[in-house]
Amino acid sequence: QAPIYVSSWAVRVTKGYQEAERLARKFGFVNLGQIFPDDQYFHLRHRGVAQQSLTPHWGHRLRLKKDPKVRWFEQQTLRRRVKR
Amino acid sequence: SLVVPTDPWFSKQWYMNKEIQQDLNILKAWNQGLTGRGVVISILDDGIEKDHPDLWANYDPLASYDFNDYDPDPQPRYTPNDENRHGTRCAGEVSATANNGFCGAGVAFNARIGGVRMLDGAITDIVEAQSLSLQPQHIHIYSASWGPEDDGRTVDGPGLLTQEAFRRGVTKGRQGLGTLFIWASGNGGLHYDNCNCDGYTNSIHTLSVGSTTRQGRVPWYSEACASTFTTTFSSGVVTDPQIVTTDLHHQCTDKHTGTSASAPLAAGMIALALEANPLLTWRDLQHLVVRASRPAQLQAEDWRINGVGRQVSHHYGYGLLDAGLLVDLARVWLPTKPQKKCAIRVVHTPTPILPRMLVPKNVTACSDGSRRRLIRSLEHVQVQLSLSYSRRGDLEIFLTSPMGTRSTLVAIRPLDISGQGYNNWIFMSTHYWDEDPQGLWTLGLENKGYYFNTGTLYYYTLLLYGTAEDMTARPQAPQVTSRARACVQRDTEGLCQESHSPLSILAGLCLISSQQWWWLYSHPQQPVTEGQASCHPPVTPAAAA
Repeated sequence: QAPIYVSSWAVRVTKGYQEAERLARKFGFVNLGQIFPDDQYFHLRHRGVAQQSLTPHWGHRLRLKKDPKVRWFEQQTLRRRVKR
Repeated sequence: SLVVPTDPWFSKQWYMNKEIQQDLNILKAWNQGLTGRGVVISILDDGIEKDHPDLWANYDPLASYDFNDYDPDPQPRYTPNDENRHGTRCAGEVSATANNGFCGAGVAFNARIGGVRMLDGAITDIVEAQSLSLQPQHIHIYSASWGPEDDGRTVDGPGLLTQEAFRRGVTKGRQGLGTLFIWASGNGGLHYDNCNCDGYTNSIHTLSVGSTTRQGRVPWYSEACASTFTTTFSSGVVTDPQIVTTDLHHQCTDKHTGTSASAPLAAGMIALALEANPLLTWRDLQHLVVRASRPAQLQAEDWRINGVGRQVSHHYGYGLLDAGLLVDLARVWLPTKPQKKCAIRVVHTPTPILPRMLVPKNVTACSDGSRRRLIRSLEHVQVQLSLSYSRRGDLEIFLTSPMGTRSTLVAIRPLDISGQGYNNWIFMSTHYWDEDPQGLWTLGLENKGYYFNTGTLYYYTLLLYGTAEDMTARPQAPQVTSRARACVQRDTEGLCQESHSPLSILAGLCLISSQQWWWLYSHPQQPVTEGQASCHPPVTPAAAA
């Protein structure tokens, strides 16, 4: 099954919260905070991106890839999970 | 003079009220005063009805969150057909209040219970990772009764962030002792699914729980696989009784079913063990569960005796979990020595897959260069491989250990017609627990379907986890925990209000506070010393050999 991309990104930045805030402001994301307690992984969401899409957003991919402070990022996809 | 809860539905709780001869033996643990006090469990699911009359008293807001709407309230979303009742049902099995004249009793009826609402919305890697790493210093046990589709054709597991959440949970959670992740093994029996195609149950960091019926039969929904550790009761055919628990709208139910119902029972039993010995690590508990599970009356065609004399099955793991035995063992368990990991690259050039192919590998190395063996007793064994195959579900993969134990890493899955093969997939087996890894390991690949199937094995790495200690030669230890004295003064949450830190060292003994007692923890071989940071040997992450 083809992945369905959503308007959320997981981003790892070196210098924590301030760096994530700067990144969010620069590219128009909303910083939804840390993914793990006290860490460098942040949850960013973009309101101008389709909530569900069959293709990843190439523009944000390019921008995040070019930013030297971004160590890793991943546009989130929907995961099918069932109750047992 | 058994202490029996007075709740009106306790008589319906056939799996723990001694109605059947070999039940979960929970009354034995309760009669030792163990009821989960001081232990915190969180149910990761579709929410929890926190104001339910049988849950509110044990409800813990710190162990709860709503990652679907990003607020602290995990109350389920109510719908006409009550599709979000699952988390509330799982929660009641663990921690429904006892002796309050309502419903039945939870297995750990004095444990604190929280709920994470995360299944009622868009599920992403972030949502799963955040749920599994909520309050890791506060929550001791996470119970999850969900996973990828059990449709017999899916191969899926945790994303990178969720894998990281597991890793952090076991290395840093619970003040370094490691949080417990209890997982339902899967409901895909009707589709001939295999729980080793589910990366959550298949993970070394989760403790995967299967189901059996009241009669000790394999339920129609049950999946067989090598990563299942243990089994508890659940539903069977329509005439079989089901599991009693709390339900939405302040109701009770005796209709909770599937492997979903089994995992929370095991989570509650593990809470009892943690009350008996709060210093158990995540690996100690896996050792204890192996030892506290018995074949009992469980019927299966594949019970085998492994290399250390334990009976093990792909349907049930090591068998029916016994709470009385678990808490007895917990009290005398000496800490497991650090985990070691040994990675052996076996195939790294593309090799055509023959209709029946055996890949032998003699393992002798597994040492740190000083001829000292890193692993004498195995814990988990993994096979990491990439292969292509014309019809994935036709390929059976099995692994035989030097001591002759054969476990099926994946059996045929008739509905899996994918031509994508396995891409860097890791299969796990618990069947070699405590065996000596030295000798000949044989990976087998066999076409059990269409005659003209073809494929290529690109690489195969054998991953051995274990410890340098010979676990089969452990002497029977004296009790390592003892109640030093009762807590005199408690705060509103029931925690001891005394000047000692939760973990302190006193005259070579560790002094630990739980809600009700101060515990003295002694270790005859490794007496602790004043100034030592922890009462437990360091829990080191796996070091590759």
